[in-house]
Amino acid sequence: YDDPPGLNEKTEYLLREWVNIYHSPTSGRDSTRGFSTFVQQMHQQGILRTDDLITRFFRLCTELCVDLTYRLLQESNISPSLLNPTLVRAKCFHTLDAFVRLITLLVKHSGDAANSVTKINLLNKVLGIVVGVLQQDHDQRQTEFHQMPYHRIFIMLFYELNAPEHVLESINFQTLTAFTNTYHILRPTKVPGFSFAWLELISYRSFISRMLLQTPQQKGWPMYAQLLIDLFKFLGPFLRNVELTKPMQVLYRGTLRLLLVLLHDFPEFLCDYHYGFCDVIPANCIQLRNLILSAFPRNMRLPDPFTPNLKVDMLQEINSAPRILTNFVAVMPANFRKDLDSYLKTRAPVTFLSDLRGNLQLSNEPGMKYNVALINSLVLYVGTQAIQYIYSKGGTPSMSTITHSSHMDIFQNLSVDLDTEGRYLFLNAIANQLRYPNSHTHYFSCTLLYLFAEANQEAIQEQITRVLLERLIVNRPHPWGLLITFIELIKNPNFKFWNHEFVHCAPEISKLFESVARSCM
Amino acid sequence: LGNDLTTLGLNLNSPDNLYHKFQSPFSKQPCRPQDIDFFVPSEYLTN
Amino acid sequence: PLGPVPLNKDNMYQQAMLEASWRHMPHPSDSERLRHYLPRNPCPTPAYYHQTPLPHHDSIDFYLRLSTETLFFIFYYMEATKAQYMAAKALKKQSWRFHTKYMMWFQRHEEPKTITDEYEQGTYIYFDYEKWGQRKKEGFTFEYRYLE
Repeated sequence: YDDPPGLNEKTEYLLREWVNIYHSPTSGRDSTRGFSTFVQQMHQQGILRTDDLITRFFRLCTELCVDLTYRLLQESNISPSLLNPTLVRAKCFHTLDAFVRLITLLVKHSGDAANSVTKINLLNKVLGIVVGVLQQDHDQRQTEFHQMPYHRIFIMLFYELNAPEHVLESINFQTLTAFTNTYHILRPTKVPGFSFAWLELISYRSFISRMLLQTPQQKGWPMYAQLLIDLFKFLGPFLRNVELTKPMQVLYRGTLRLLLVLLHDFPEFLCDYHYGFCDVIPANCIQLRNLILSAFPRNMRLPDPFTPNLKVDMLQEINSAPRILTNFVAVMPANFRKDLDSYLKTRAPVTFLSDLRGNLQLSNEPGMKYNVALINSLVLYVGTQAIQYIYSKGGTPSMSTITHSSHMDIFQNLSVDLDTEGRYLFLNAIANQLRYPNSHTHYFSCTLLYLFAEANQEAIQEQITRVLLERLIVNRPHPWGLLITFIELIKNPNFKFWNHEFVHCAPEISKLFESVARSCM
Repeated sequence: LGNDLTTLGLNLNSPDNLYHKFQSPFSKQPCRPQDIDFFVPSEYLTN
Repeated sequence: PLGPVPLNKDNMYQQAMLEASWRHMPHPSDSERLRHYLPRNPCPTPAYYHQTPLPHHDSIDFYLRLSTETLFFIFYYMEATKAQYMAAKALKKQSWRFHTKYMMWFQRHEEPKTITDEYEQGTYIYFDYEKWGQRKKEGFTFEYRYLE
């Protein structure tokens, strides 16, 4: 809006000048020589005089780059033979990469060397301007929107700002934060036409490396976890309904590839943030969730779950609590938390149990009745309190130490009092803790088996079996704790598993159980 | 039953990290060395 | 028992925008610096040609088995990539040394006649990237300050 008269022309002239300087051999390899003369020109044109003019200059440059890209793409659509995709891209990048280099140099040289604040402020400003142009373009062009110029600017700017140079290393964490904020603002639920480029950007190898490996004290982990949650939130409603359009399948498959890279290279990251991910992944996304729950620390050796007479409670790691870096109680309303704590301590107020289902229910809409995040939070909170309580009595979680406690009262109440939908979510919240050998896996494995053994209706036992089975019959990977629990269920005669009607409800189901049983025996 | 995750083009048994050569979430091919931008000594920028 | 949940208006919009952008997916080269000399130009080759890189193609042992000419090709045509870096490593392992003034690779042809702290002098083989061939140079002074 109301750019000073002539600013547009001035900017166009300066950008053209800079592109020539950037590509001329005399500018030196990192364009520094050319840059110092160009900054003089910017000064002469008064561009650097005020913050407002600098902002307008960057916005106009971005718009010029974007318009050029659309024009070239348009030309290539008209005469693909003349302008093949490779050539179009080379022409677009000819200007885009020059613009990125200009941004990089202005960020590097703004303020004196030690002053990182001016550098980061300028970076955030420029990123914000590109985001603004992108969002406006996306909203105006709708299905004609093209991600390419913005994808190029972000990925090349990220690459250049991560060059091994001292001035950049010294502001690297703030740079990562700036890009993470930018990508969060551009998350797929907000800018769906940018989703494929967005997944490329967060999957970019040097972005992964910086966020998950090179940044000290894992300070990049919570930021990267937030971006994955943004992705799961976008996919959620579509994955929930199972039928995916082809584009959604491509995005989902891309998500699986990224998660497989994380599972293979950074399993501890998935271990620490599994809770937040499971909160946003729909309960019926079995394989996606199994992939995350299958992660285990690289220095841990998992005993083969099918080892005969495996003594799980003898494993060294079974008594150590896993790290959970999500603030999972945040979702609990304060008074609910107060009553819960009071009940856990004193089994009062007695109404806590009878009110529990109502507290967890959101609506009467089938399939949407319950507050999933609250159920997940309640289950994990009660479980962790129970484990602490057992240890405080000098015991360790086992089929005998977990019973007859206010904690188990709550679980048994939920098991009996909830309807099918609610119990499914409740049992899922427990099954989501069945991971690698740790105290949570052990406690919740015992709890699930105990609820099976103590169930007063076969429907509950059937549902427990279903929850386990649906996680086992999907393609790999399968979490270690899930396998351990299921094997115990079908092997331990105390659970009389094979006597149940539902085990033989259909020939293929009995065959399936028998095949699993054979591989265990 | 989900996807067979061993067919997505990632060598899940690789002893090395995969992210080094992760080309794209939409590609089955890992990066080749000539695809990976590298901060080489500036003297190498002969062109 | 959750069953499907009908997509709301936002979801439908998101799905439509995703569909539109699916028609022009990002290209691998969008995430790579411009390759002036060897841009990606995929072209269909007969199925019996290698469609994927050879195993261990990105290991230094693989590069050490490449001919010197191939290493020079990679060095000069795949600039600022990991391939160039690997080629340089392989060349050095085969006692080539990069002269940062001529931007050419040199290898001693015989023991230098003179060796001082600043330079060595003698007969060398060098790779001339303009004429694209190895040449012998007698009486050449290799100043160490140009040694990379």
